[in-house]
Amino acid sequence: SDPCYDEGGQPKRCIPDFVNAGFAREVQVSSTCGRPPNRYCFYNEKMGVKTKMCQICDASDPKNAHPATYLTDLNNAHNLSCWQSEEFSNPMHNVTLTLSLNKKFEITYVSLQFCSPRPESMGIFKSMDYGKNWVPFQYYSSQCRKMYNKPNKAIISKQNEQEALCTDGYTDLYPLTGGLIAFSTLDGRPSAQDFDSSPVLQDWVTATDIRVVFSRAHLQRELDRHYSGRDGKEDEASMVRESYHYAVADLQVGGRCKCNGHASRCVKDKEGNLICDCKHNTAGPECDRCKPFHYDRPWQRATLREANECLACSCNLHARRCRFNMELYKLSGRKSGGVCLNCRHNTAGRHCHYCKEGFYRDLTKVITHRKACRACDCHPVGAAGKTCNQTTGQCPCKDGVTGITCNRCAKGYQQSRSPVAPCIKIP
Amino acid sequence: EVNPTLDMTLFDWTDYEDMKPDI
Repeated sequence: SDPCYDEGGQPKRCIPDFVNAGFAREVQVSSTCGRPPNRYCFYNEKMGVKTKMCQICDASDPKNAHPATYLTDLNNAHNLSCWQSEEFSNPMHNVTLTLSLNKKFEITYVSLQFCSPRPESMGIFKSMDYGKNWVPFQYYSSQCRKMYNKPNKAIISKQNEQEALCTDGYTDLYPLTGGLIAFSTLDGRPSAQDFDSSPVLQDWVTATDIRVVFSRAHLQRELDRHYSGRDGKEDEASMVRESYHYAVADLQVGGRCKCNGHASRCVKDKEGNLICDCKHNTAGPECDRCKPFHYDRPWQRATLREANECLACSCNLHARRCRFNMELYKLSGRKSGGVCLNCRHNTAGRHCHYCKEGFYRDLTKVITHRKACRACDCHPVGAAGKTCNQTTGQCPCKDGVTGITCNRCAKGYQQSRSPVAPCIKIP
Repeated sequence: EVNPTLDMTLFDWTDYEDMKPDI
């Protein structure tokens, strides 16, 4: 059975399965360790025992490499594979992860599982135009105002529910490894209760790309202080030694392929691009328009109550194209707004429902018949015009002329030599 | 009795050349 239609064949809203849209996708990272091989250190705490360990990152050695592919591979909680950045000495050094989905998705959450301590400040951004423009999705910082010029944990109202907010949650230094950051796109947004009728939030959750920017690391001193038990006075030597890196085990982007309620799955087209398998007479990568000749009413997103399928124009099989006219649609009580274009078979009118000038309706044939309109064939001399009666085919005859096509003199008349008065009364 | 159809060749087109159809 097709999820886009009910048992009776009536259209109903359908949506693709919820997926981790990031899984197995390539992530563009601004920095990866191991080329050339470098040494890095990290703190670990197991069974209450704190240790500082140092290892080598070597991109050419699979055992010691931490490539970006580890961000979106199968996530095994017992054997984390972590992407890791290069070492940097400035905690304000930016590191960026960019995940291209190559298709519009409706994002439910973005989550990261860290192998290093979580950043002190970071931002999640989205693009809706395949990476041309970026807008902030969410900020995390213990200094929201200073870092992002945003208040900490602002109240979400209908006025700002489509804006990125900032929180100091998830920014704690601990846990040193395995820390999570999870951003739920609709969490706390007032209109989320009625997502179907909120174009603002539908727009808010839509993205083609996700970018994560780590903006500031926790100071090394804080860690060293905690583990060494020193009194907090920094000496220059320790500041020189400071070295930072970020490491992430898993970047997840949970959501659904965006199909506006008109498809239950996404498939790859001939070029390998992901597109919606559109139903309800819709078309486009996101089923975001009506397919040709189905413009009898404007395109609309499907809702739980109404599938809003696109309807074919009514052209009585005499036209292949039509356009939508909002004025006519409103005048019809929002039922029909299609206007047929290039009516063929000598038909005319908005629905190709009558015969064009010079033709009349042959009532022995149904209007959908290709010969439903016959030529008037009015006589060039006997008829007063070329247009005949639409239903009878009777041409307008000159005085004394008769016949459907006005090709004969009436009773009591005879043909003259004048083409202006072809029939004259018999004296 | 029905009159025959108009015979186009019987018309005098001298003054009505612009009206004359292709016969």
